Amino acid sequence: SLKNNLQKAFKFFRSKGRLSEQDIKEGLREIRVALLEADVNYKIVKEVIKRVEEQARSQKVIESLTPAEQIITILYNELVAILGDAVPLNIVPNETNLIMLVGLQGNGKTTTAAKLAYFLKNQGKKALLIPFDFKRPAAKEQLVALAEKNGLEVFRDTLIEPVPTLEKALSYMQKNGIQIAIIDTAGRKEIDEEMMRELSDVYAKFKFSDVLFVSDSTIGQGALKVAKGFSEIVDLTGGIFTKFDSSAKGGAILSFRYVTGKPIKFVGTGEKITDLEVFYPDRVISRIVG
Amino acid sequence: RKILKRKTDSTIDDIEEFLIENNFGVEFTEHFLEELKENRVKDPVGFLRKKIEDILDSVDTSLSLDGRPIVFLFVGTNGSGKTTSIAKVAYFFRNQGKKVLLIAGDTFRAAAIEQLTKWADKLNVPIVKQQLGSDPASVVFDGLESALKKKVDVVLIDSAGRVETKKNLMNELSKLQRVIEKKIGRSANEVLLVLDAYTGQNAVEQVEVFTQAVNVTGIVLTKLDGSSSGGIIVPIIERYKIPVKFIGVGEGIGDLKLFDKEFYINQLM
Ligand SMILES: Nc1nc2c(ncn2[C@@H]2O[C@H](COP(=O)(O)OP(=O)(O)OP(=O)(O)O)[C@@H](O)[C@H]2O)c(=O)[nH]1
Ligand SMILES: Nc1nc2c(ncn2[C@@H]2O[C@H](COP(=O)(O)OP(=O)(O)OP(=O)(O)O)[C@@H](O)[C@H]2O)c(=O)[nH]1
Ligand SMILES: [Mg+2]
Ligand SMILES: [Mg+2]
Repeated sequence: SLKNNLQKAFKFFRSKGRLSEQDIKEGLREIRVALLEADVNYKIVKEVIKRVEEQARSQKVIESLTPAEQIITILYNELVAILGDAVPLNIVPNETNLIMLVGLQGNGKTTTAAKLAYFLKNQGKKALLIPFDFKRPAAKEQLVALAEKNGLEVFRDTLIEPVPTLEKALSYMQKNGIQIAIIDTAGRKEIDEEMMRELSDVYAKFKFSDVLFVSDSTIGQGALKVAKGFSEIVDLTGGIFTKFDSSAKGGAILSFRYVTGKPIKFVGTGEKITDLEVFYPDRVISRIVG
Repeated sequence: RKILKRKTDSTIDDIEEFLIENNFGVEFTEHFLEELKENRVKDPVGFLRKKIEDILDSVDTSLSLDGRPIVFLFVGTNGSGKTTSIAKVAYFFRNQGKKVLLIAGDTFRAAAIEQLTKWADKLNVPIVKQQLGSDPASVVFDGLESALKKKVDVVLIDSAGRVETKKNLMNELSKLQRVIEKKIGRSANEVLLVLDAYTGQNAVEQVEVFTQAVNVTGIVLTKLDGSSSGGIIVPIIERYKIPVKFIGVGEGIGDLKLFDKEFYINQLM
């Protein structure tokens, strides 16, 4: 496991006292394996190891009495630097705030939309859920069911076209004094030109306070390409990583952040409406690196 | 995704990058690179292709179709494509003239029953369901009872998505398997683990835990139409000897293939 691999690396470093070139190489190899097994992308691991190695080779580390601690700290700082801090939703009071959720099929958008509405409700902010998946069987029913079960407002009068639906929802919001809406889009592949065109079409016609990439934490090396693909079609404002309650290490989170530069705002930790947590980089790093 | 150049154009680093980026994992990759060295391989790409072919050939991908009704149970993690795969498999069997019955075994997730019902209506096949929150074992029992009465040819059972870390949900699956065996007097023809092709190393843990809960006989590898090659199944097949029986290549009813070795390797390499 990742934790075992990194503990191996740290044990190795600590047992060495002063570090030789060979020691550094060997320890970094263990770290590299650990990151790859945590699903961090190959190219990113290469970059991180390179940076750690450069700093580890500095005189102050080699001559240090606690080189192991130094290297561990260097690695930790590199990961923290990549991940960045949690960033809140871009909600501006007295304005219309549209939050759009996008991502691959089955990654947790509909469930997360409901969780976000619930999260905002607990902050005293009312959010309208807008079913925006016109393709998947019973997609609208799923969001309506989640809304009804949890006392959330959902826009029921949906047509079957994205742009007219959103226009109608906006006028509904105006009439009813609702300032926040969460748009649950259909799952789509970043390589599906038609579906990505539908997305960019909607993105171009309305103003969004947040466009959040929702991704399963269990995704592997492909996370890099998927995140890049979505970020090239719409200007993402952040990511939400679901299924943090699985045993996946979540290296995809690092890949997302690295390739898009966008912050991670939340993690999904289960199927209940309350299973949404604000992103804490420390928690993610300790999960990735044990 | 990473594509390999033929024969001598690919260096060891290219091979390593290819294997890692296609989710073969560190263990498989390091072992393979060792093999390349030990065998002083001149055509590493050809050697890799042969190794993958051998692994895929080492398992029997044919479907178990004995007995009536043929019973398939679909299990897997959340959002992997179980419900959609059931619709596709129903279409597959219906087109062979078989009488198919669906069992809405996901009694937990919002609108799960509605989703499968819509597929049943599209396919014009019967579906057995109870209300949300009912015991899945009870729906499975009732469904099989109905299937036996109606002398249906194929029964496809949906189950709720679940993560491998939830022991109680794994126990629930074991119970479903027992209910099936008790009702039809034998084990299900297939217990299919539905696996998303984008999944990384967690797929190994999914297989590890699901196979402890139920007797997984095959894998449905979904979303292979996406940008992921599903390379993770190669180390999984090598280690667990569980065959991939179906491949999902889209969201439509016809987007299903019986596992095809050539198709799989060509989209991978
Ligand atoms: N264990 C767990 N399951 C989750 C989490 N988030 C969502 N799910 C489950 O994942 C499955 C897929 O969730 P959906 O919300 O339907 O995913 P989606 O992205 O809307 O799917 P499409 O609309 O088909 O693209 C459901 O079974 C959810 O209950 C999470 O954080 N943990
Ligand atoms: N592109 C593509 N999408 C797929 C494929 N199989 C399933 N999907 C999509 O993946 C999403 C999830 O599919 P479901 O069938 O609801 O998955 P599930 O495993 O039943 O989900 P839960 O019951 O919530 O655990 C849907 O949007 C499907 O259309 C596939 O082979 N290719
Ligand atoms: Mg959805
Ligand atoms: Mg389902």
